[in-house]
Amino acid sequence: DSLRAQDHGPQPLELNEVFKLFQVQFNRSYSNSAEHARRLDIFAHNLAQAQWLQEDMCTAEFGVTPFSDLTEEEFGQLYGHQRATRREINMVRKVESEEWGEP
Amino acid sequence: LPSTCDWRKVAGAISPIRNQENCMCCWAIAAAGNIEALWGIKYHQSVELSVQELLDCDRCGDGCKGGFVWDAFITVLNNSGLASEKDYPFKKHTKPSKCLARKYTKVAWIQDFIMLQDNEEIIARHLATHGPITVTINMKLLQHYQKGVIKATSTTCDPRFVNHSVLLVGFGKSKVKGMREETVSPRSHRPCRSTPYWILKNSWGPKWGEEGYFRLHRGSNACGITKYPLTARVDQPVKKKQPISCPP
Repeated sequence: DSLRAQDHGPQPLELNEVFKLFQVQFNRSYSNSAEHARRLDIFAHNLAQAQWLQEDMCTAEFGVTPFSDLTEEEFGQLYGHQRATRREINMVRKVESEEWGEP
Repeated sequence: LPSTCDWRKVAGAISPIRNQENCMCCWAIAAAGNIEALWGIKYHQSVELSVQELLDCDRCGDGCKGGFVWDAFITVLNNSGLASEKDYPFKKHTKPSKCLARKYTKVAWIQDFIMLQDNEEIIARHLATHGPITVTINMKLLQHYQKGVIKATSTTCDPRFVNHSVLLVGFGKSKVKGMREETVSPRSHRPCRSTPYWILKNSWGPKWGEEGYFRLHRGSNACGITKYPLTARVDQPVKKKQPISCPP
């Protein structure tokens, strides 16, 4: 955790403080210390990701959000609209065929 | 095409920001928001429609496990309209075979729904002349978004993979600094570059993003915004013109 934090974002102590603030702000608690450590690691990764986006894209601001303790996969699974992708593929095919003039 | 458009400025057109919480129903909230907006614009009647009806009566079952905007419109067509949020409130979960569509009075209905072409100019024109449109985007960058205009590339946000439906409510242009502070001498007047953007209504509560809304760059198919632009139609179908026939 410490190495990761040193590599990408705030120092470990700062990171812990930021994470505590996040937990208070968004009312987060974790079942055990292992889960807490895992979420802290994800949080550090996300903070680094947000900082990178911030540097890459000066028109928007990125940072701590209610989703900062979720992995990208978890975020997609919890807040996306995913269902069977097969139906989506059928829809794409229909649109493409219309573009080529077929009804 | 006007340079800016914001349906939030029309009283009663845009309903308050919803919060889907742990229910994966962005598709139903986007569809309900679309019909509410069109109903408000056309009939000057502010309505809040039942998202729960869309979830309970979805032909594919549990609506909190995801879905597509077109399924929501099909449900509205099959049920001949939609009840109000007040009568049939959002419970954030669904139970099998609990469609209560027949129990409540319909307060809005649609004639049909259409998918627009995958062209941002056409989408903007339709938005400006008819009203808000549902779109489905890659939501990857929204995980860390706080405010401003998201200028995504295909690397940072793959436009081919879309997984979140929202309501497009307007567009505009912002003046932003063209270059970074440190690269320019303090005396120079940097030219301001105008950034065109879309205004989108999300379903993660009013505390998220820009009071529940966010902005995406317009003109670059940011996060696949052009992939599924769908909208209901609340107008009466246009009467077919008399066919022209060649005299015998």
